[in-house]
Amino acid sequence: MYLKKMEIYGFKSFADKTELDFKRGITAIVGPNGSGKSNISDAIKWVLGEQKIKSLRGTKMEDVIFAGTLIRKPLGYAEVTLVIDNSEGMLNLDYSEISVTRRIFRSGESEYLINKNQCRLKDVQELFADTGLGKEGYSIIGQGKIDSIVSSNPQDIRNLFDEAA
Amino acid sequence: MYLKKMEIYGFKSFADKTELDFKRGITAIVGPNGSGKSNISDAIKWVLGEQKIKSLRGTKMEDVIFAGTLIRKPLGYAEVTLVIDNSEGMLNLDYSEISVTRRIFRSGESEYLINKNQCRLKDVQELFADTGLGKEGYSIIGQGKIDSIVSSNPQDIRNLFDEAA
Amino acid sequence: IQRQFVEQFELIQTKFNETFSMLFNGGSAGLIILDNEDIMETGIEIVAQPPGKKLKSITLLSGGEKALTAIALLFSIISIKPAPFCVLDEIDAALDDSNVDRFAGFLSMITKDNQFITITHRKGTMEIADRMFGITMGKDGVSKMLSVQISDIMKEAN
Amino acid sequence: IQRQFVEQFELIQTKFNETFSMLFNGGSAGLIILDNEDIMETGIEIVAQPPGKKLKSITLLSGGEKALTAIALLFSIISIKPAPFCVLDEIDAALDDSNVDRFAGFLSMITKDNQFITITHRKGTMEIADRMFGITMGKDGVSKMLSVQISDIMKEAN
Ligand SMILES: Nc1ncnc2c1ncn2[C@@H]1O[C@H](COP(=O)(O)OP(=O)(O)OP(=O)(O)O)[C@@H](O)[C@H]1O
Ligand SMILES: Nc1ncnc2c1ncn2[C@@H]1O[C@H](COP(=O)(O)OP(=O)(O)OP(=O)(O)O)[C@@H](O)[C@H]1O
Ligand SMILES: [Mg+2]
Ligand SMILES: [Mg+2]
Repeated sequence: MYLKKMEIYGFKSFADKTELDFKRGITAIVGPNGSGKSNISDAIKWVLGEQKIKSLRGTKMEDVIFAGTLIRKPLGYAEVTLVIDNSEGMLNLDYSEISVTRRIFRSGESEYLINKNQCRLKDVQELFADTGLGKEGYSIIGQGKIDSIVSSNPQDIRNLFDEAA
Repeated sequence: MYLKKMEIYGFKSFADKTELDFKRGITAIVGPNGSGKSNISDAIKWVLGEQKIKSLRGTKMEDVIFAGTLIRKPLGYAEVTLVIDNSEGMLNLDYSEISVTRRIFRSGESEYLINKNQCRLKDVQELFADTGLGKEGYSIIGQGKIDSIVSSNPQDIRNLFDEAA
Repeated sequence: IQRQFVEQFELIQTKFNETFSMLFNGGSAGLIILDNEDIMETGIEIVAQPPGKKLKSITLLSGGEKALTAIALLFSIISIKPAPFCVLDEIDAALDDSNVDRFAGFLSMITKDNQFITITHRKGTMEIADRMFGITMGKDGVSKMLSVQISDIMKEAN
Repeated sequence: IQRQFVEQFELIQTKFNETFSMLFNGGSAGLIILDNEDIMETGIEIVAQPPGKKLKSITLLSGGEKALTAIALLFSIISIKPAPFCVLDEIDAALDDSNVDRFAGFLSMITKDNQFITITHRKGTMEIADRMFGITMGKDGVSKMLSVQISDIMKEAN
C-alpha cells in the first residue's frame, strides 16, 4: 500500500490544478521559503480528516481556500484527492486503487468522497483506522514538530505507543 | 562597548577552563551537534543574572555545574566571567574594562562579582539596565527562539518594544 | 490487552536502542514505564545516552541530539508497524552535516518497506531521494510544481 | 512618556518596513497598535506582505518567512537601540540558501555598530564571519575549543 497520486486545486497557495505522481521509495520535495511545500503536507493531513484548523496553521476552516494574491482573485472552493494503491488489500475495500477526496466551500461546508462516491468523515476515518495515518498518527510530521515526539510529557509518549499498538 | 573575553570553568560541558577572546565585528561559533555551542550562550545569559533555570534547559540551578561523564568526575562548582570593554563609558562605572563573574556551588548558593569584588545580583542587573542585555532583552536569542519574537501574542511584542525604549 | 501492550513496548524499546546507536554511532537509549502497577494508563519516559556521555533525561540534550533521538524513536515505531506512507517536513533542520548523512543513510535503508515523502533544504537528504519535486512560487503568488532532475539540484548546491 | 513611546514606535515601524523589504527583496511589513485609546498598555500586532502576496497576519506565513520576518524586526530594533553585543543561536536554521545569503549580507552591513556572536551550521553565515571558534566534544564528554581558520571550514564544506 502506498500513495500513488495527489491532485490539489484551490488549496492554500495551489490556485491552479496541480498533480503529483508518486512511486514507492523516497520522494524529496524541495523549493525556496514560502513556495508551498508545507501546504502539500497540510493538504494530505486535511484529506485524511483533520478537523483542527490550528494544526493547518489557520484560524477558520475557510483559510485553506486560496485567498487570492495581488494578481489573482480568490477561489470559491478547495479540493484535494489522494489516490492510494491497495493491491495488497490493506484497506478494507475491494478495490486495487482507492481515491479519497475532500472538498470545502466558502460557506464552510466540507464534502468527503471515496472513489468518487460521497461519504461521511466517519467513513474516511474508519478506512484509515489502525494504519498509523490517523489524526494522532506518527506518519505525518509537520514542520518544527519532530521535537514534540520526544516531548517531556510522559502521557504524550504513551499516546504515540497506543497509536502504534 | 563590546564583549572582549569570556572565561568558563565547570559550567555544563565545559569541565576544563576555557577562554574565548572576542573582537568587534562578527564571530561565528561552529561545531557538531552536542559539542557545547548553546552552552556558551547559556553561560552568557547566566552571568548576566538569569534566574529561571528552565530557560537554561535545566530543572534545578545546580544542573549548570559539570555533572561528570563516563570518564570524568563531576565538579563541585561552576564559574563564568565576562570581560566587557567600557572605554566609551556606557556602563556606569569608572573603569575602561569591567569584568562580571558568577559562581555557583553544589549547595545551590550563587556568588556575583564585579571587577573581582563580591556584589549582589541587584548590582549586576543595575549595571546592565537599559542596555538591552537584561533578562527580557532582545540581544540574546536562544536556539529555536527566533520565531517567538513574532509570536502571535500582542503583549509579547509590546514587551519587546518596552525593552528597547 | 495488557500482555499485548507489554510485548509491543519491548519490541519498540529494543528497536529504539538499536536505531539510536546506529544514528549516533554509539551510545544507547531506553524507554521507562513510569507506573508498573497501572500498565493501561502509565506514562512513558525517554532516556538517552549519546556516546561518551552519561545517561540523561532528554531535556538536557542539545537541539540536534534531541531531533536525532526523536528520529530514532519515529523510525523504530515505523519499523515495528509500517505506515502506508510517511510525510516528513524538514525533520533534518537541526542536524549538522554528518548527522544529516547518517539520517539519510538510515532512511534509504528502511524505505524498502515504507514510502517516504520528505520536504528538505539539506543536500545530504536530497542525495538519497529516488525522485524530486521542485515547488516554486510564481510572481502571481501561486505555487507551481516542476519535476526536477536530481542532478540539476546537485549541480546548483555545489 | 506617551510621546516617547509613539516616537520610538514610529522609528521602529519605518525601520522594520525598510529591513523587511531588503531581506525579502521586496514586499512590506507593518506594526499595528491594537488600542489607540490606551497607549501605555496596548498590544502590538505584526503584519507582513512578502513580494507578490497579500498582506496577512504572521500566522499564515511559512516557517522560513516567519523566521526572516522575526530577523527583520530584531535587526530594526537593534539599529534603533544598539545593544553592547548580540548572541544569535542558529537563527538561520529555517532559511533556504538564498535567504541565508541575504541575511548574512545584512548582518555584515549592521555589524559596524554592533558586535555579533552567532552560532551556526550554515555556510553562508560562516562566510561573512570575521573570526571563528570551533567547539568539539572530546571522547571524555567535555567541550573543547579550537580556534579555526575560516579557510579550513570552507574547504571542508565544499
Ligand atoms: N489560503 C491561502 N491562499 C493563498 N496563499 C496561502 C494561503 N494559505 C497559505 N498561503 C501562502 O502559502 C505560503 C506558505 O507556504 P508554505 O508554508 O507551504 O511554505 P514552505 O514552502 O513550506 O516554506 P518554508 O521552506 O519556509 O517552510 C505563505 O506565503 C502563505 O501566505
Ligand atoms: N551539567 C552538565 N554536565 C555535563 N554535560 C552537560 C551538562 N549540561 C549539559 N551538558 C551536555 O552538553 C551537551 C549539549 O550541549 P549544547 O546544547 O551546547 O550543544 P550544541 O553544540 O548547541 O548542539 P546543537 O548543534 O545540536 O544545538 C549535551 O550533550 C548535554 O548532555
Ligand atoms: Mg515549510
Ligand atoms: Mg545548540
